[in-house]
Amino acid sequence: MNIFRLAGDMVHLLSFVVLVLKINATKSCRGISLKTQELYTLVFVCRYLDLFSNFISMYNTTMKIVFLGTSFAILYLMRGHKVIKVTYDREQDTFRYLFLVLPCALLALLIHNAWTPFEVVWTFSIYLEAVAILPQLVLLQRTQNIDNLTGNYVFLLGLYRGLYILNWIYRYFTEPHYIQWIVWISGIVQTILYLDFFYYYIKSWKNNVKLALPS
Amino acid sequence: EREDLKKDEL
Repeated sequence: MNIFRLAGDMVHLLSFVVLVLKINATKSCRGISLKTQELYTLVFVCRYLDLFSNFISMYNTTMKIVFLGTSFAILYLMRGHKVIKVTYDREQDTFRYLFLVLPCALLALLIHNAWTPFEVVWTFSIYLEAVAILPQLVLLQRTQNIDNLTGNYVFLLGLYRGLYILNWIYRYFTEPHYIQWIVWISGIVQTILYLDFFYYYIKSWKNNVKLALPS
Repeated sequence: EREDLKKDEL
């Protein structure tokens, strides 16, 4: 495992920590899209179907369990926690799941590496992850006074995918036959979706003003 | 071998 991959995973993990911290410390999930969180949970469930059948390393298994566990914990906080669930911006978080899930499912049925249920579901999770941030980005644009932790959370999620691209470049040059078109193109699309956010995030950080996205 | 390689990322 190279340094970019490890850094990517750690940043991804940190994004979960920041999100749970924000929700728990403020007892509020204001500005967080439940739709994006549900889509991420679906992504992890679909991708880690091989959790018990395909052992790669202790590291991989542990991280998969942590990602799954944290995703479900966040869903519980946002949907089931008495105090926190009333802070959810239900009226603002209006993105339709089907606009994302359906095209990704169709694409996975059409473009995949092997015609097996496991492979198609895995490919679906790759496509869905690329676009799962969209409800969150739309909600951010609608939210006035984005708090720092929410901004940092989205930044870390984008950074994670950016680091994975460096990891793929590194692997392409160091590992023979390492070519992963589906993963690479999806990962690049996923990272591009963050570029606009990055621009405003870095600008607000440099000017030392509160993050606000133009609507 | 490549099947395993493909699934070693999170």
